[in-house]
Amino acid sequence: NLIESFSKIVSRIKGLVYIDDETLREILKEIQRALLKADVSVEVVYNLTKNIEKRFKESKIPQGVSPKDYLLYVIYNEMVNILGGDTPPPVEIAKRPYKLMLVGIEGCGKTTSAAKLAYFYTRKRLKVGLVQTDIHRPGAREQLRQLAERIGAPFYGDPGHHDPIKIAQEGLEKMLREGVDLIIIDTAGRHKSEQELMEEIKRLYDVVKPDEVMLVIDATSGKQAAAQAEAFMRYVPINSIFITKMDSTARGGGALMSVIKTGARIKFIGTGEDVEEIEVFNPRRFVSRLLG
Amino acid sequence: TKLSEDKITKLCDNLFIQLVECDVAVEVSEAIVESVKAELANLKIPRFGVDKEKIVRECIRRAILKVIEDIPDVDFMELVKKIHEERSPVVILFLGPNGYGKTTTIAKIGYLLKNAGYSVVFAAADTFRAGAIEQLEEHGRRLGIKVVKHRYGADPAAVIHDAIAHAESKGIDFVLVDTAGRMHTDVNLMDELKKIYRVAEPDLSVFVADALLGNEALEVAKTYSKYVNVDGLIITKVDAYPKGGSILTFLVTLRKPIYFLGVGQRYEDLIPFRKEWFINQLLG
Ligand SMILES: Nc1nc2c(ncn2[C@@H]2O[C@H](COP(=O)(O)OP(=O)(O)OP(=O)(O)O)[C@@H](O)[C@H]2O)c(=O)[nH]1
Ligand SMILES: Nc1nc2c(ncn2[C@@H]2O[C@H](COP(=O)(O)OP(=O)(O)OP(=O)(O)O)[C@@H](O)[C@H]2O)c(=O)[nH]1
Ligand SMILES: [Mg+2]
Ligand SMILES: [Mg+2]
Repeated sequence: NLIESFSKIVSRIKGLVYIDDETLREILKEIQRALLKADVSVEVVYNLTKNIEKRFKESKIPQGVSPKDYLLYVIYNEMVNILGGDTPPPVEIAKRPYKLMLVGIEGCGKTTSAAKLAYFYTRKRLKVGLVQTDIHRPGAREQLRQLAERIGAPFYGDPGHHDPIKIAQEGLEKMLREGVDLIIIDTAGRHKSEQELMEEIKRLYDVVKPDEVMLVIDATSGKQAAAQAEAFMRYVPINSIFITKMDSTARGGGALMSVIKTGARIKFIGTGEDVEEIEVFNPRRFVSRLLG
Repeated sequence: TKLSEDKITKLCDNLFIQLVECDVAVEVSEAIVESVKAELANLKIPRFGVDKEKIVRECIRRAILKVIEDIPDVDFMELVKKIHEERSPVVILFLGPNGYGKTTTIAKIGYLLKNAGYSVVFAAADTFRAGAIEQLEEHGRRLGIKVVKHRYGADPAAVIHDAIAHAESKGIDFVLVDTAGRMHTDVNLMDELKKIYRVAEPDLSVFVADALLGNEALEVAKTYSKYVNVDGLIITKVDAYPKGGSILTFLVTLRKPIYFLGVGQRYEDLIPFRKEWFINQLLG
């Protein structure tokens, strides 16, 4: 893969110059540092640079390009491919009604992103409903209700019983009666050491049977993003990813690692606090930002 | 006998990886490793009858603690007690980026202060985010703490001013101020924070961040400290990531005490921060 894309590029370019071992090692050190600062895991960084070093010892690179830029370009292409390549992620809602469930760690931006998704798909002429199953966090129901009102989307939240499963079932019934095309189900934040909450999300999944489970990841989180993603996968399938807080200066290595762990595609990013601050994911832009 | 250069390089490389793997920012990890290197270079190990590995590990541990030795482990309750002896109400401002646990932490501190016999009022100065006022109000209801609030869109500084006035007239000991989360990259919001700080004149300015942060912790710390004075920190969600290296990033970059670690979502889930405990935790 890394090797193939490299040899493809080489065969297309005329004129080559040597990179000596010393130069290569220096460049790889620089690249390693850049990737580590981007929150890419140590294991991935070292494997990546090991592969490159082995492959490029005494090899040739195209003339007129600095060795560093050339190696970065190879890595850039490899990462873009990991993130889905040049084809934009599939964000069309294929079937109606469609149930989309959001999961993720506390405070990563699920509730805000639920509203953003409702805004996005409402603009695509879908009727979108929002369901709040979070009964743990004070004001969670009110938060999503206010956002739903802002967008003009139908909303269902806890009417007083304290069972997320019941709320989800009643919410789905209501949304289906109202002929909603897309039902977005918000859930309480949780992390892998909160055993009962992880079991709760599995029970919720089994009852709701969502068409898609979207993992919401905070771009500012580091390597825990991947560890938590892996843990979520033991309880529910992870079909897609939404990366929030991309208006920070975080380079997103944690999110990249989560993609590698889950095999899920990043579909959207959040670029601010307002419901309109949502963008369809663009791998090329993401990787150039990651590589600094 | 002293350690060989080769051995020192190997130890430092391993330490660097260990720190980075726990999400200590790269630049901070590099600085720490430089300090450790200097200590290791001076380390003299007896030739016989000792556990060499243990001696080296202890040297590394002490070297890291040395980097942060000028930052005190603060007893928060002692600190606020002293401030309260000088003036009342004591105004504590909580600030930080989005979603890291400010509002929940304010509730925890309110719980702590009430249990210690103080009277508390909350200032709902997050007048922006959906549900922010209701969230704090619910905490107030559960804890029996009054919440001073205006409407959404109101000037946060006005809410704070009212809360302080209320506390003064009613003889309330503490005003805990909740502010909206804000991204350090948003200049308008950071300027607003500067204004809020100036109006509130807090006795304590507490920065709240979570343990999950990666290298971004460095940027957040540098930018926030440019806009407002930070007296101390509370790092949350340590239960999700006990080895959270961002803790070390914040200590080394801001050089301010960490008052507490948030270790869960209940009011009692707050533990005093101890440097030694954390470094031992980090080094495993
Ligand atoms: N700047 C910025 N803030 C964001 C973004 N997405 C969410 N936020 C903010 O992050 C904070 C947390 O968002 P929530 O939607 O409450 O997060 P959550 O995952 O639902 O939190 P829990 O339900 O408690 O787990 C809020 O202040 C949001 O406004 C984003 O893309 N950029
Ligand atoms: N596991 C765990 N969750 C926490 C901790 N502290 C806060 N949380 C959770 O993190 C989420 C966000 O907390 P908030 O208090 O709303 O965060 P905030 O900083 O006020 O958020 P904004 O006002 O939107 O910027 C909530 O679900 C809290 O329950 C902690 O120490 N451990
Ligand atoms: Mg939420
Ligand atoms: Mg808040």
